[in-house]
Amino acid sequence: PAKIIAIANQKGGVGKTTTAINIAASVAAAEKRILLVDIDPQANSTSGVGVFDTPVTIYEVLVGIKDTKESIIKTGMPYLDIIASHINLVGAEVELLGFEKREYILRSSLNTIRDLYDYIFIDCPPSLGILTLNALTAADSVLIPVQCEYFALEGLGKLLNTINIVRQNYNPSLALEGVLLTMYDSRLRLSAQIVEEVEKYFGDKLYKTIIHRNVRISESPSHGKPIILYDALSVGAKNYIALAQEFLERNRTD
Amino acid sequence: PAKIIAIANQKGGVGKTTTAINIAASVAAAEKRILLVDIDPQANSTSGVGVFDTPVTIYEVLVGIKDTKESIIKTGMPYLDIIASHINLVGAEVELLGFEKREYILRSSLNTIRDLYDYIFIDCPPSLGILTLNALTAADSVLIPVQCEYFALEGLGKLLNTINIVRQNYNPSLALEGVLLTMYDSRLRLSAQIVEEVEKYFGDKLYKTIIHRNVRISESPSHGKPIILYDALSVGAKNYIALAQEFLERNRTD
Ligand SMILES: Nc1ncnc2c1ncn2[C@@H]1O[C@H](COP(=O)(O)OP(=O)(O)OP(=O)(O)O)[C@@H](O)[C@H]1O
Ligand SMILES: Nc1ncnc2c1ncn2[C@@H]1O[C@H](COP(=O)(O)OP(=O)(O)OP(=O)(O)O)[C@@H](O)[C@H]1O
Ligand SMILES: [Mg+2]
Ligand SMILES: [Mg+2]
Repeated sequence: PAKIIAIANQKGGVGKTTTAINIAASVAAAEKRILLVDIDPQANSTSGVGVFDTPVTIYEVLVGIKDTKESIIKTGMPYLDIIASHINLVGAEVELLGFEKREYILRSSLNTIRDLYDYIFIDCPPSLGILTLNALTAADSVLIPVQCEYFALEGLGKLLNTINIVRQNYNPSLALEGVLLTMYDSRLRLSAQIVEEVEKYFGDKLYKTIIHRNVRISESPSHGKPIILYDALSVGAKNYIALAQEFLERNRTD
Repeated sequence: PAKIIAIANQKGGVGKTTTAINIAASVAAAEKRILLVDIDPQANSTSGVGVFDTPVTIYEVLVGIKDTKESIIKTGMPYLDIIASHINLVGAEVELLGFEKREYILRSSLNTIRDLYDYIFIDCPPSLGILTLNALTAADSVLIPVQCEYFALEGLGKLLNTINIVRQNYNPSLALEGVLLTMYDSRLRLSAQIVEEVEKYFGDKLYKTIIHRNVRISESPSHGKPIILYDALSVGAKNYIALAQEFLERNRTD
């Protein structure tokens, strides 16, 4: 059955969606069967892979109106499927709070389709609310994108705290997949300082691959394509291909 | 009594905190009495102005343990006070849902100190949950930072929708203060495309001042200072001073 990886960080704009789309697409390019689950009401992963027709979304699955299987949508890329999000998921946050075992809803939804995939990546919203809690409870591990900026360091302690709480109360086997540095700009002293700090704190949990700031990455979602389809020769595509290779390397023994 | 402006956008990392800190500091430099209210559990506005000793935060005010006046902290800058945030505000989101008239809690808290200031700016978290709802209900107007990136355009419709809902149900006089373009990079075609789109959509509600991407802006919070104290000659400081001037110009008749 698939390994489930949540891509989470409550700090906004650090590259969660960009990483979810591009690690999913790059690993799919290595012919692994991949499901991308978008649980952010902003639905950026959904539009970022060019999916606009979404008859069934994660909303209907979480509130129990539809089966998980019915929500799976084929993307423009072989080996890459998606469960789309929708803006009405904002309402679900309050609705889910009333459910029994509300932290386990996504976990049980994904268990029914887990055998169809090798890896499932979950794109989380910028908060530590009930949706991210569901992702952390459903996941085997968490990949944490950290932007090479000052504010990005501040929230890491709270995120690790929350991961510990989830491990103790809801999901004992939740592991740290790793920490990924994003939007690195080699011209900036600030970027180098952040890398040093994060290396000290995380050691070998820090991915060796660093994602550089690259305009082709920020252009690709407006074309509804992952970077390796939009511009395979760009620095951004090379970075995410290297990330996919490192990810598969670290998961070889699984 | 003070005019209250919420700085909101559920998209993460678009420059809400950077704008809250720097418009507050630049308007304070014009000797207006300013209160910055940080209601984001990440507490980036709080650390960004160098406030680390926070005996009372917005958390104690919202749950009713402390008076608003007790939470006001002087910053290192004349005319600029802050009500700090704290990471335990994450818990308040669920707590507040149980309160009666839960959308009005911040509004009544701020009413008690409104006469002490000319302007009050509220830095919101990247979500449309109960904390942002409180800010929109307390505010006279909303300033919306929009990053010059594709994903930043996607969420605008939902935000305007939410503002309408708040206006109809909780705060009939809520107006749009304006839309501010942030992290503009003149070398990128993408930036120019976003500016064109936003101009078409918002007309004269779009601030003429555009905030350019400027590394001194992203360095300043690590020194606990607004940009005009960290590097007054930088492009970033000039942009935020121009923004403060335009803001005061637009509010001259108030
Ligand atoms: N390596 C990169 N180079 C250039 N731009 C990037 C890079 N990574 C992400 N971006 C851009 O930065 C912005 C923020 O990234 P993204 O939306 O992926 O972050 P996020 O963490 O998912 O945000 P949110 O917290 O709102 O969910 C987007 O406009 C994206 O296109
Ligand atoms: N004009 C700018 N030039 C360079 N960097 C900037 C600029 N504005 C903001 N930044 C940096 O971009 C990052 C995101 O900005 P900021 O934290 O203010 O956004 P936010 O909308 O408050 O994020 P969140 O959604 O997490 O609250 C920060 O690291 C900040 O220092
Ligand atoms: Mg995202
Ligand atoms: Mg912020």
